[in-house]
Amino acid sequence: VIGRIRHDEL
Amino acid sequence: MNIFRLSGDVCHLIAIIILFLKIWRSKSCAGISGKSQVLFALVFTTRYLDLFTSYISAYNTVMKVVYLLLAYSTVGLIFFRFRNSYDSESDSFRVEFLLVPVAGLSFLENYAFTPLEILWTFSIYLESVAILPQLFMITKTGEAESITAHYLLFLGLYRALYLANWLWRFHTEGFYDQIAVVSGVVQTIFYCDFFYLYFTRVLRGSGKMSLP
Repeated sequence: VIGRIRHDEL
Repeated sequence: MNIFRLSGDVCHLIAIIILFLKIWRSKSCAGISGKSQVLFALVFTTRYLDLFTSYISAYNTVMKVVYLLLAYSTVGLIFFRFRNSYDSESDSFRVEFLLVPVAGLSFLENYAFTPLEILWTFSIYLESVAILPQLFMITKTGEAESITAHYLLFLGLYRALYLANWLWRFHTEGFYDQIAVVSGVVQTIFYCDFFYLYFTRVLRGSGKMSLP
């Protein structure tokens, strides 16, 4: 999943 | 969420709490780089702006708020409450040498050219180098108190566990956040030399970590 990533990490 | 990610977050939290309590209890921030702490506060601020735009989970929201509160409290202790103990002479790292390239790079290499994404990318790049003023200070003064060393150890563990988390996520979900992974690897490399010193000196020695 390269590209726009949902930032679900801290 | 996996065990590496969760323990990474917990180690990060422990590191921040260790530092806060050390300063709070000793009423002194001697040996602590105020510049690194300001950079970390800036990292959290620019990364967690999505608190207002996207909801991930209660865990995510609570941790972000806790990190932010602790980061600003620590900065407050260093520059206001216990500012007399702040060793600005030794904390002489030129942060503009970090901020300018990091800001430039976040404009060039990001997932989307939008304000929030650029700030998120900025925070990721900045985090990877934010500890340098602290490491520079230890090199300059030649030693770190064991508690400062424990702080750095937990920060380093957090990094190492996040690398494991990314390997796990790539393996199980095919998830691969290129910007985070590359910066994360760079950041972890900065801790390697410190890990070596920690295990050879703090654990075997008398408490203080002195550099050769």
